[in-house]
Amino acid sequence: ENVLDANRRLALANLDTLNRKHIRSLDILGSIGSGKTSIVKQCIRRLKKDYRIAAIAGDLTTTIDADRIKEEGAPVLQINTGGQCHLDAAVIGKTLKSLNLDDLDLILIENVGNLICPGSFPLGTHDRMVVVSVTEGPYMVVKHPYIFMDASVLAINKMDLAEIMGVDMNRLKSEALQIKPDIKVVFTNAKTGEGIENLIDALNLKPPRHA
Amino acid sequence: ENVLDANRRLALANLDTLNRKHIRSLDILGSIGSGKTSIVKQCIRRLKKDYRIAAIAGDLTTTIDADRIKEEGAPVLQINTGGQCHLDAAVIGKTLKSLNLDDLDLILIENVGNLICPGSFPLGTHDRMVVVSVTEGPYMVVKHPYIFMDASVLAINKMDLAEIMGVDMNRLKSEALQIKPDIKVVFTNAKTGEGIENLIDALNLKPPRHA
Ligand SMILES: Nc1nc2c(ncn2[C@@H]2O[C@H](COP(=O)(O)OP(=O)(O)OP(=O)(O)O)[C@@H](O)[C@H]2O)c(=O)[nH]1
Ligand SMILES: Nc1nc2c(ncn2[C@@H]2O[C@H](COP(=O)(O)OP(=O)(O)OP(=O)(O)O)[C@@H](O)[C@H]2O)c(=O)[nH]1
Ligand SMILES: [Mg+2]
Ligand SMILES: [Mg+2]
Ligand SMILES: [Zn+2]
Ligand SMILES: [Zn+2]
Repeated sequence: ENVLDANRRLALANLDTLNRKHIRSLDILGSIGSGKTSIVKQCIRRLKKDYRIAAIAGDLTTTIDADRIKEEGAPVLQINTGGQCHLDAAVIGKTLKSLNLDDLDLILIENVGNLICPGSFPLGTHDRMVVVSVTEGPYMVVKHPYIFMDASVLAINKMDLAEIMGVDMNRLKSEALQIKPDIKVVFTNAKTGEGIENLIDALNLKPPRHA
Repeated sequence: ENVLDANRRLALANLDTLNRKHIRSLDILGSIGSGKTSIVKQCIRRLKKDYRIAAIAGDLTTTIDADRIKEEGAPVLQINTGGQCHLDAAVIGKTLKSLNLDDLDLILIENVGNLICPGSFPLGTHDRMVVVSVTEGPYMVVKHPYIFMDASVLAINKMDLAEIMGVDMNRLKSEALQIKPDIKVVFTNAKTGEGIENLIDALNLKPPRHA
């Protein structure tokens, strides 16, 4: 069994665990500094009245992201991969064991900052979303098509800087739709929270009573 | 022989080839959209009167970067890795065979946009530099120490956006120096060219008659 097949098998096991415990889960992918942690924080802030949430943050090193997410009052675990450039289903499977799954409704996983490798290693979450930042320039979508193929949602973040960067967000959106016609695309400012309600909607995480 | 050792062996072979042909070489690393292509273009623009330059651009797909670099009038080859998240010494070794090495003084290699994996795969260049962008936020240096360990120069790019991002460039610089005390750090705006002369100096590429 090769590495990718082994990962896929473990990912299915993780998904099964989460389903048996009635827990929704989301894997958040994106390049370095695109806004993943900021988006996780904004989502927890808005969703914690309706969901019991835990977050898992993946980085080569440091607990910076877990510490920041903790500011929102949800339990957070930090995974340090050492050198591995992506989270994988094995490490998530282990990590799920140290969470009290009976007390959770939603798990948000922030993957390592990398727009390439994590795409090949599904974690067993129900959904994957990608965060790109306009500050990366105009080419990041067409240059990295594979990462979108498994994603249900794309957040085009740092919308406040699109003008100064000279980046056309609508063009990025159409390029993503060309790669994956059913992907939902939202524009966000994860610093201020603009667009985050739309993101929560696109993720099908809008709590029932607000519908 | 494991993958990393094989790569190291091929890297040494590349370095030997370049040395026998009296060609300087530079591997440019950095996350997606940090400014690598813009820096390559700025360097070619200033150095082409003094060096016969060729560039090699690495991406998963598209010829966007090679096309942009060609605008500077230097020969450029594009490597498409398909899915591999880093260039390696083997593909560079092959690529060097399709260049007329007798007619070159300097080869600039733009690695795939990724602040992690390329660090483990030296290409056999004389030097490696890293480009980070202030738009990635304040944590990218401390979170990715390994990529700096082999680098002689760090360009902290998009300096024009440091204020709006609230990122302290001097702090990033000191964090890099903590990881690698002899790294040279420059602040650049690769769009306008600000700081590029300092970068060329730091790379020891300043042509003799300007000294
Ligand atoms: N102007 C602006 N800044 C933002 C926005 N979103 C995030 N930032 C800033 O961008 C930087 C990086 O944001 P993070 O949320 O840490 O990004 P990340 O993807 O988690 O980064 P890594 O996990 O380190 O790869 C921080 O300084 C944020 O405050 C945005 O929409 N607009
Ligand atoms: N404001 C500003 N924009 C910059 C600067 N340097 C590059 N850019 C812009 O940032 C975007 C990305 O620049 P590139 O040079 O393509 O970055 P890259 O690292 O080659 O990107 P990839 O190869 O796709 O990973 C482009 O829109 C550039 O015009 C800078 O110093 N300031
Ligand atoms: Mg983060
Ligand atoms: Mg480029
Ligand atoms: Zn990888
Ligand atoms: Zn890799």
